[in-house]
Amino acid sequence: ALSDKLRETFRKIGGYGTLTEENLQEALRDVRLALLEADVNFKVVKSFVAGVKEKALGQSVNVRLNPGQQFVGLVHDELVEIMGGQAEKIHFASQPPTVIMMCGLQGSGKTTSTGKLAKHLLAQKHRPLMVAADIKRPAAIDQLETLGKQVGVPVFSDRSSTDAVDICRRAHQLALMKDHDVVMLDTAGRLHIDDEMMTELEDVAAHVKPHEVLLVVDAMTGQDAVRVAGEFDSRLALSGIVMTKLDGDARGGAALSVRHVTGKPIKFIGVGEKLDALQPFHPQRMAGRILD
Amino acid sequence: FGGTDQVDDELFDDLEAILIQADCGPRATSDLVQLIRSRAEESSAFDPEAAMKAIRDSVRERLTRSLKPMNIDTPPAVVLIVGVNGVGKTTTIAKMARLFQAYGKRIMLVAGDTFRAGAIEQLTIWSQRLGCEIMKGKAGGDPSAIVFDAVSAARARGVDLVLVDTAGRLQTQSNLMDELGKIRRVIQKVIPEAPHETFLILDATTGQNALSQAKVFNDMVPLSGLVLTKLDGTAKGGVVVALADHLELPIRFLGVGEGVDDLDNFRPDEFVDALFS
Ligand SMILES: Nc1nc2c(ncn2[C@@H]2O[C@H](COP(=O)(O)OP(=O)(O)OP(=O)(O)O)[C@@H](O)[C@H]2O)c(=O)[nH]1
Ligand SMILES: Nc1nc2c(ncn2[C@@H]2O[C@H](COP(=O)(O)OP(=O)(O)OP(=O)(O)O)[C@@H](O)[C@H]2O)c(=O)[nH]1
Ligand SMILES: [Mg+2]
Ligand SMILES: [Mg+2]
Repeated sequence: ALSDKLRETFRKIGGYGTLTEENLQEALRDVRLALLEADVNFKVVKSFVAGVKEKALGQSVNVRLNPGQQFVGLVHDELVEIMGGQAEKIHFASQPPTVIMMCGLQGSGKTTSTGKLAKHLLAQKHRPLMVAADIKRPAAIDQLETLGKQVGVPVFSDRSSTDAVDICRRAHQLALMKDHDVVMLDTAGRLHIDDEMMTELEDVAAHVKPHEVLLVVDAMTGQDAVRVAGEFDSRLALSGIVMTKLDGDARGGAALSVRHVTGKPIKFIGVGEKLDALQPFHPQRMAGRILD
Repeated sequence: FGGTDQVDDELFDDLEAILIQADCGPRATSDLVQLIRSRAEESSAFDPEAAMKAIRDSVRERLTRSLKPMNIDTPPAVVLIVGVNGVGKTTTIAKMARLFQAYGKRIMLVAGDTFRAGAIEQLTIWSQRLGCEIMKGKAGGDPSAIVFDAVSAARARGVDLVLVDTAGRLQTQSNLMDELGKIRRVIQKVIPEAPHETFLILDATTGQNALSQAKVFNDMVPLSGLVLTKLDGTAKGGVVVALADHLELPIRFLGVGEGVDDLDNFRPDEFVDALFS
């Protein structure tokens, strides 16, 4: 773990009164290596380490802590602060329905997260409607309808339609008529570099004006997270991130990368395949996981 | 690349940036940079072009040292497809079915994912599009039972190639890894030499966790190959360079899209070119 490595590094350089350029050099290398192994993006690591160095230099060593502990604490706090300090929730529209658009790369966990979020909203006394806007993937509608039955939330779908924008628009109108206060659009997975598919998403957003645009990101995503999140954010103006599959042992460095490049908060995390496996995001826990 | 005209720190930094951002990971990257550092020390004639060639050759060697022909010629050849959630197992099976159909092979698909919503329906649609047979059961059923019946039927019916789809599972879920072990044992019960191939499907967007995926899956069901998917995106899949140091696994196919024809054979030179592009 990084904290052990840093303790060893500082033990080697001895107990100095102040953290200086020299005695920090190796410690900063340890941090850099740990973050790269945790899949934080190369450029984000550069910027993060520079920030840590600036904060650490000249900091006099607290006599109650050894320098290693103090430094670890500094790195940890810096990470937590960047990740957003505290958990953020869904921002509901003042005038219902609140429209939530789920988007992201293929296989990231959008459909499953839609089901989980619907279940969560139902428990909070909302009346959600899930929309099967993925008309491409084989059995995508079956998948969402099955989830709908499992959580007791209705699903709007149209098996004869090949127009995702139209499906979303009609679902929105139906929600108004049937008094659903939340509409959740499960969209098809797509590449950030697929202009046609990204334009489709922009068209959906233009027609139904979502209050939340959530990018669903797989926790095991590597360096590419920056490019993907940057592109989705610049084309859609994301309102938040959902990071999935955190029940595994992926370190989740993509969380720092995505936050760094978009500035948007991670609102929820997926911690399993079952529909109750959704938790609010805790920056402290994520920082601990990335640094571990 | 880098536009530097000598082998110096700027070149090493440029190379490091390329390799790390391709997901090769810090260790494999430092090994490769160290390689050209020592070459540069040995000879002053070692210029950036030679450095690039040395790196490319080293990467290419790692990716090709385990290449050997696939063992799928004795019918019914059984190929077990495994991997974590959402990487493209089911879609890759459809693509492989199409590929081998073109060689005149009679294919059977096995719906071994009985857990996930819509999983059986998804593979069924592919079997209908392909016009090939599929063995499936009810959702929630025991995958080992389906697989046992499927392999038995395949042998009886003279099927050439059996492609076994399994549910996505994280390598940290020990009960699900045990389930995979059981699926493999059940296949062996019917055909002792099977599964003839076991492919780990890896998503090219995955970072260093792929190393842990490969190790743990391999411990449970000895892997015979890799398929790297979603290379039509911007991720390079460089983690396979790091993986080559731990597990000698040939990369068999590359997934380059969502359509049934979007499967390429692994071509080492092209892959290395793409890594550095
Ligand atoms: N272990 C685990 N699995 C998850 C989690 N979230 C989703 N999954 C699984 O990941 C796989 C992909 O999930 P989907 O919801 O189909 O992903 P998607 O983004 O809708 O996929 P496309 O529509 O094809 O782009 C499925 O096997 C899910 O069960 C999670 O938090 N933990
Ligand atoms: N762009 C692209 N998408 C792909 C590729 N391979 C698969 N996909 C997409 O990735 C998503 C997940 O594919 P699946 O085949 O369902 O993945 P899986 O591993 O079977 O998923 P689970 O069974 O839920 O674990 C789908 O939207 C596929 O269309 C590929 O090579 N490129
Ligand atoms: Mg989906
Ligand atoms: Mg599948």
